[in-house]
Amino acid sequence: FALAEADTHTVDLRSLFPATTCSPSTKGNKRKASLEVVHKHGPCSHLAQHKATATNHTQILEQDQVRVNSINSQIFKKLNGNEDLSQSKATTLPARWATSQGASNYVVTVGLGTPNKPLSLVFDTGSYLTWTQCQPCAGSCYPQKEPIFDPSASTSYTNISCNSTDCIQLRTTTKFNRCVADTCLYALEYGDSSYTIGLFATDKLTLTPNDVFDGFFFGCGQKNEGFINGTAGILGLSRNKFSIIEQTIQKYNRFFSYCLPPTASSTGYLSFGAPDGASNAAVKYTRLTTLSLSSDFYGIDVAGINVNGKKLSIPASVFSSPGTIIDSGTVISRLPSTAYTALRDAFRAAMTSYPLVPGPDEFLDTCYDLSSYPTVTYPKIEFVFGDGVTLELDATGIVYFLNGLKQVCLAFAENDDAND
Amino acid sequence: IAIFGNTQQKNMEVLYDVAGGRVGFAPGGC
Repeated sequence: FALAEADTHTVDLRSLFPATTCSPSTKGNKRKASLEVVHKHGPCSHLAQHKATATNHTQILEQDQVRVNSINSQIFKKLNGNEDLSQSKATTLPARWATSQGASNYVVTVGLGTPNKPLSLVFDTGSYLTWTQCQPCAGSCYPQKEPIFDPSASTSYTNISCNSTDCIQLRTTTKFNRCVADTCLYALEYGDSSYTIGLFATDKLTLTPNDVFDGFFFGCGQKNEGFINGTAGILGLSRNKFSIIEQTIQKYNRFFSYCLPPTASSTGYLSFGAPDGASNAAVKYTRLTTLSLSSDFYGIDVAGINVNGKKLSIPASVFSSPGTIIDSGTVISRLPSTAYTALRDAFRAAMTSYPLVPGPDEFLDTCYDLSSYPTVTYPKIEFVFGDGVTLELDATGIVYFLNGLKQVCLAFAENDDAND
Repeated sequence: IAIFGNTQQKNMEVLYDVAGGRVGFAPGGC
């Protein structure tokens, strides 16, 4: 679809729209522990009853902002030592924004228990604890596609003792210090007041028939409030001890990869373990960093941005303090004000031949009506890292189709005032 | 904080070598 010139993409934008039927990708290493990734709202997803919301971009973007607020509050509360900040801010958010996890659009299916039961989980590099709704839903459960996991039907399910080191460590991490009798409880609250509370437990996790993990720690949710999506929970991929990455360290040595499909009508994959055989020469590696304010997230050392092959005038310090993370659950990249303004201005300068139209609000403020153009040429965007590695974004990663071709927007947003 | 979101990660393989302290990107990965 792209006739790439040196510094631009020339694209028939209609080719980037999702089709009405699913076209599974044939790529990906099928020999590895590989799970198929689908877009929650696309035709490849079996979450059929939720497809009706596929074009509700307003809700998707609002949920995305809630997630970003949640990430920032997790980090900011560590900065000022105010552990109650996220909770106090959460009360100001409208309930219709639903869950911060709702913005995480990519879903995989795993098996849990003995016999194993399939569960569709949002995979999330910004969460550490895997959780799923559990029978008997002592508090409440929201509707989900698959049957809700029933621990009493699993012969390998075990509750974690309150006095175990694992429970103590979880309680320390989550600041939730409760048990019922001798059973450890977990609680996770997100930035919009959605929450899950339940039993901290272990059971057998099945990724593929050859990738089965006994005694996998997870949250068995008995009260799950504020979630509106049809998935069964979260697959936590962040850097905490209880994430799937740490729990499978002996087999995969903390190596995982994913590919998010270019459109919602194709599929991607989530794989665990290093690639087999010769290394892929096309892979560009850059340094994985840790934020000084939070070790849970995956940090990257962004130093600059190129547009149209030209380096934007942005001080590297803009990206380094408090830092930059890579997140599978945030939809639209967020940039500090200085960086966003430089990027937006350069993009607009390259797009003067197309009619600029109003965006939905200040969130996406650079949108074009491209409905009368068979092809569109827009600038390439590259991220430059501190170690000199340059990453060129795919053509699909630059624009966001807010309203078909009538509102095609630059898919970046400016961070709120850091002091707000 | 700046966030590199999932729209910008589309259609590329993203590899997390956490033990090796590096993250990789391969274009056209899907």
